[in-house]
Amino acid sequence: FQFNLMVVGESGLGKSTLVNTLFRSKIARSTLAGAEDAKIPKTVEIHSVSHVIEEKNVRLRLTVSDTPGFGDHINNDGSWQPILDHINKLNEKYFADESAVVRNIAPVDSRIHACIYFIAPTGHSLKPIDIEFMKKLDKSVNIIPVIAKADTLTLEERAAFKERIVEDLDQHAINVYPNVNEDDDEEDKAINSKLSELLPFAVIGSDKEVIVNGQGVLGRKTKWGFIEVENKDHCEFSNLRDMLIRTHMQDLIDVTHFTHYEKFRAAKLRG
Amino acid sequence: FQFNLMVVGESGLGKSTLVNTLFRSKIARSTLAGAEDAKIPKTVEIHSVSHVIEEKNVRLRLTVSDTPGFGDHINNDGSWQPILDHINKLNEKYFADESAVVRNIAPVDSRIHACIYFIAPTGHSLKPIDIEFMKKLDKSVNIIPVIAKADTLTLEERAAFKERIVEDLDQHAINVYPNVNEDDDEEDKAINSKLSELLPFAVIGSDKEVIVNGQGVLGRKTKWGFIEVENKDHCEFSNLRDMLIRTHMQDLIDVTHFTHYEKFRAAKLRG
Ligand SMILES: Nc1nc2c(ncn2[C@@H]2O[C@H](COP(=O)(O)OP(=O)(O)O)[C@@H](O)[C@H]2O)c(=O)[nH]1
Ligand SMILES: Nc1nc2c(ncn2[C@@H]2O[C@H](COP(=O)(O)OP(=O)(O)O)[C@@H](O)[C@H]2O)c(=O)[nH]1
Repeated sequence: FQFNLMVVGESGLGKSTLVNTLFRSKIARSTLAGAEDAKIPKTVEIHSVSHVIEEKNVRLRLTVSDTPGFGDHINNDGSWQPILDHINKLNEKYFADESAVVRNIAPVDSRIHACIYFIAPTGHSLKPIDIEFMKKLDKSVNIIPVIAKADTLTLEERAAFKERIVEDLDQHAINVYPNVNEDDDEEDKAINSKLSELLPFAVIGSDKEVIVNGQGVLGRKTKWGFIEVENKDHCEFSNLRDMLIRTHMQDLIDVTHFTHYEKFRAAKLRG
Repeated sequence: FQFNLMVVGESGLGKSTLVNTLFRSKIARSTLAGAEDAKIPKTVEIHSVSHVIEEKNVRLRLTVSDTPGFGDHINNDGSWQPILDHINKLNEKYFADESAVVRNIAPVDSRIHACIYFIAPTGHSLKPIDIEFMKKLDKSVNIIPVIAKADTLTLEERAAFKERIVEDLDQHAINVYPNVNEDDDEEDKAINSKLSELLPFAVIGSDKEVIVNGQGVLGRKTKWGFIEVENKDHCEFSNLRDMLIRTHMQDLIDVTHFTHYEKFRAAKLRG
């Protein structure tokens, strides 16, 4: 079982921490470019790290791709391009493997199944770079926008910010995952509508456990209180995690194959 | 008494809120470009608003200049230029007034006495745009860097972040205010050294008062606790406010006149 995740957003939005929190492991801290002494690359690079992890007795080969340099320069023109190129390079590889003469082996699927886009918690609205990235890539990959470091916002600010983000997404006709598809069955539609109401998920990440009442709780210890990552009153991290790992992982892979890759393949066959 | 403050930093770092908090008034919310529906201007603009406020029985004519557009575009090349041009335009005006034939009236001083530079609380280090701005302007204006929205960071993250910022400032030989001057008297040196140890100030702003034990307290009400802006255990807002308004206002004006303006004037006279 192969699942490929990409995280995109400017440096310092908690991407490597969130990946650690999602997979409850130290995979990201030492390997993603979030490391303290990482220099910002001169161009946007793609760094991928693969791990075998076990979630509920299922062995999962997880690949996480980070995109250091995106949004980090004084001039970020075209910073989306290397990322789209990378996605298409993976599509090319799948296409080549799929078309290979010996077809009894399923190709290794290294295509990006989900791209988590980190929105800075400014409290205002989407930035030009956010809009540009999502407009350029929403027809090529499943984009899941999240509000990064959501503890920066009070609950009222969060609600107002989400409202403006949704307006921006509508205004620019940006497709985000999950899409509520008219041809889904009623149950799926209901689940996805409920999810879309929450979008974008306001997330908080932490790989530090604090002992609260004898229990280890993941969170951030501040001078004015303890922020609990898995507490639904505090943030929507667990909604994101459940969607990615428990309820929607297969759907993310299917939409990637039957919608995004299909579009790529059709264009390739047309020449 | 005229005091002119400039605030610089990307949109959403709490600049208009901080100005409100500093001067305990609603001057910024309705007038600075931090207003909710403000569009990002296509280039960097300078918006100035003047108010007469009373601080401790002293009537102060305060002008606050905001710089909407700075750092907000996909391509921020040269975004420092309009700001430096504005500072020099004010120097030109002072020079013209100073050299005017009728010299018995002191010129209205509209020069920028302090430029508060807002650093995004990424937790990593200064961004290229931060370094470029401060390098380009530190010889022309008093720059006071602050860590914006410091409640985003835990106390450990804040300490580590400050350390890296100070390393970055040293490495790029950036001058920030207050400078510990060798020719200051011992008492001033002691005060300034103590201040420099805290720099950059980690600030939190709020124009909302919450009733705590029957008292109105300025702060941010979150699900996990109440963040108090004027509590020194929470952040260094009051250190910044005291420095700006109580202890160092005259020094900021003096350094502007005798150091920054003097350099401008000397260059002007040399032709
Ligand atoms: N306030 C807040 N800080 C966070 C959160 N997640 C991570 N951080 C901190 O933000 C800093 C940068 O995190 P990192 O994961 O390296 O960000 P990256 O550059 O996007 O990979 C570190 O000091 C983290 O501890 C969060 O949800 N909220
Ligand atoms: N977490 C946090 N949020 C803040 C702080 N100051 C302001 N905000 C919020 O950040 C958002 C943007 O603030 P604003 O002052 O308009 O930022 P500006 O665009 O830099 O002028 C608003 O929702 C504010 O309530 C702060 O110190 N900490």
